[in-house]
Amino acid sequence: HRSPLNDFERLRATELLAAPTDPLPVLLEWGSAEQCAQHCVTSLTCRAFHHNRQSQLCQLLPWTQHSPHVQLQKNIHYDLYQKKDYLRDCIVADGSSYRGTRATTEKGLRCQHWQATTPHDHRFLPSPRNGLEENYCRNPDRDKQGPWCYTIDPNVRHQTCGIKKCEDAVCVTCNGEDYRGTVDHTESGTECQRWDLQHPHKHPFHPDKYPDKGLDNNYCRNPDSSERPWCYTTDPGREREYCRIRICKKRPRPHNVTTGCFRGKGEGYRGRVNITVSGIPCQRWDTQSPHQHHFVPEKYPCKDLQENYCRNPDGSEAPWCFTTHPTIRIAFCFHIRRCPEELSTPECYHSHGEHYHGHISKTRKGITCQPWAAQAPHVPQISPLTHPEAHLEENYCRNPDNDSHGPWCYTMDPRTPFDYCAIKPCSGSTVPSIVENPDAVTFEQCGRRDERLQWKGR
Amino acid sequence: IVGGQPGNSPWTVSIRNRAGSHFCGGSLVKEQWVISTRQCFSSCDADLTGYEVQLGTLFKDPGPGDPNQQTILIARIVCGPSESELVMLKLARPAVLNSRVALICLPHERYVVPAGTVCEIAGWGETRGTADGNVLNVARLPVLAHDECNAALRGRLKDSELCTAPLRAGVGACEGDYGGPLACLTADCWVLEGVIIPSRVCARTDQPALFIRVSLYVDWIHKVMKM
Repeated sequence: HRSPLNDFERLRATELLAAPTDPLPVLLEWGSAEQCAQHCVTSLTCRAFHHNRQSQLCQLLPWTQHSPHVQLQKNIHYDLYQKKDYLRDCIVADGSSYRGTRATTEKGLRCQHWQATTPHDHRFLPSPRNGLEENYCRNPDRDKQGPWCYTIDPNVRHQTCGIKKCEDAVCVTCNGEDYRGTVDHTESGTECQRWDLQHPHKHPFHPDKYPDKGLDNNYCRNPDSSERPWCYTTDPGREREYCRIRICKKRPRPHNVTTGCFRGKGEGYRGRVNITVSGIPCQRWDTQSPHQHHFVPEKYPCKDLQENYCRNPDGSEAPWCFTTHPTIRIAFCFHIRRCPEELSTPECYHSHGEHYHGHISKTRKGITCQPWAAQAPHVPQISPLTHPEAHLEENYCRNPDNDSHGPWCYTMDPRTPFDYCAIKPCSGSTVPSIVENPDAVTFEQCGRRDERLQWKGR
Repeated sequence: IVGGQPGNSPWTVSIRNRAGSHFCGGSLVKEQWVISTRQCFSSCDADLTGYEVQLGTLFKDPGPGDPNQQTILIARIVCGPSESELVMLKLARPAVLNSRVALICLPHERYVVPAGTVCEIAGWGETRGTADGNVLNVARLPVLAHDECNAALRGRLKDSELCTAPLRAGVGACEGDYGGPLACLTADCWVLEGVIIPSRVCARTDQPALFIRVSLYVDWIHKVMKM
């Protein structure tokens, strides 16, 4: 059940361009990414391959991004797969498969080229199979200390390079939700299943669906706020397992700590609200009744699971808690106020701000305004040509359409066509209060439902 | 919805996170636009990859064969004017309107719902045992006059808020209903007059319930859909 892709790191929408002098890569072959990987693994020269998802063509490459005279380039038609051993800057087991480009010993001595026999003569000569190239650290004799090399110092024949094991190279803070190291085996030594594969284990953690969880290749990750990084295993009999990774000594200071309100998803909320909206007291985090759970305070040291306070240890939409009501397991604490996140300037506007001619040119989120005369990133429907009397100068905030919510502008953020500005209404500004009922209103094409479709019918 | 009963509200949508869990409600105001509340989302430029809305079914978690269920990914979130506590969600593709999926009307700008009008809230949220929490529940609430509500709240009512009167039986929105509609029948059409916002306690019997007054933001809503 091991996929040949397990030996590769995938770079999406990326192409590896070689200098024109290099020999053209091996011809194209047809197949799925896994079939291409199988070809590449069995080829002595292949170190990477392009896979064109549309044409299902693949191009085997004898180089990687660390080879000389090559460069990575965006190309939406290709995914680039490179052998991990050539990319990783850490070793697995004794590092016999290490093919990185480290060329200095742990004491900082430069390595002698394997091709050379001076200053030190030796019998480890390069061959297509043994990976001895240039003067890179290697472990041709399975030395327990890991990759080593002969040194250019006549007095030091050879020395270990001190390359760290992958489980030590990148340590884990808190529960490892932001661990992005390259450990790809579980604590029992089973190899991990790739996150972008659904075999041998089907799972919900598609990398596309969780772009912020770093679900790359088959590396250990923690997308669901478990106690520590884990992965699905390539053993059909064992769905998932934790990985053994060094814990960082230093605990990071929690950022965005708030107490009277919560920001974003409230992962930094450290206030003392401990009751749900429905008035049900929260269950203490250090008890397992009435609801059993795995959010044991000592296992989540960075989440401040104190008492029975609302918290967000798992990246949910908002702070939440287990409730003391036996039939209601969890409740959000949306009733905690959100912290205001808007910028504001000392300037203010009267009425709707239709006569505001100030020089503020930022939205309330701090995004720079697009010049009114510009056509990008947004093609304006309102411009100095269409509204000559509205003083649409530069990229200053204005209210050419008498928007009742004040001065606004097109924004330089391609995703946000327009937004209101960081200007507040002047206090006492005479915005007409709500108009009493206007004359009879009518509606078309909306608000009608088939009253017969009541529940009974269902 | 506490104190309600199963009902049909074809413009009410369920907003679900990447894990497919319902966490808030919304209202379909255009085939590709849903209105909800800012309180349901972590930020105005939240990455909503994998978030979706579910329409066309009365079940909170319908089985695979539900005939009219539509599930559509959310493409974008746009935050409303400050204080509005509103957001608009642009769907990745238009919803298909049918007997189970319909648009709710938007009110006329600054329209005031006459006091006493009986409106309806809907949602898949907490029922506190008063109804089946696995299906869409609806409840009816009478609108309270602005000044009467302001008096009851000792002057804390904002222009951007709309009130309904407390009922002795304890009827109201709760956890999981936030963002859903307060719909009022006007000229034989259901109109989105309010959006449900989190309150400190559900279904209070001693205080009016507050909603975002949509008629104050109709110009912004049209502007977003136009732009």
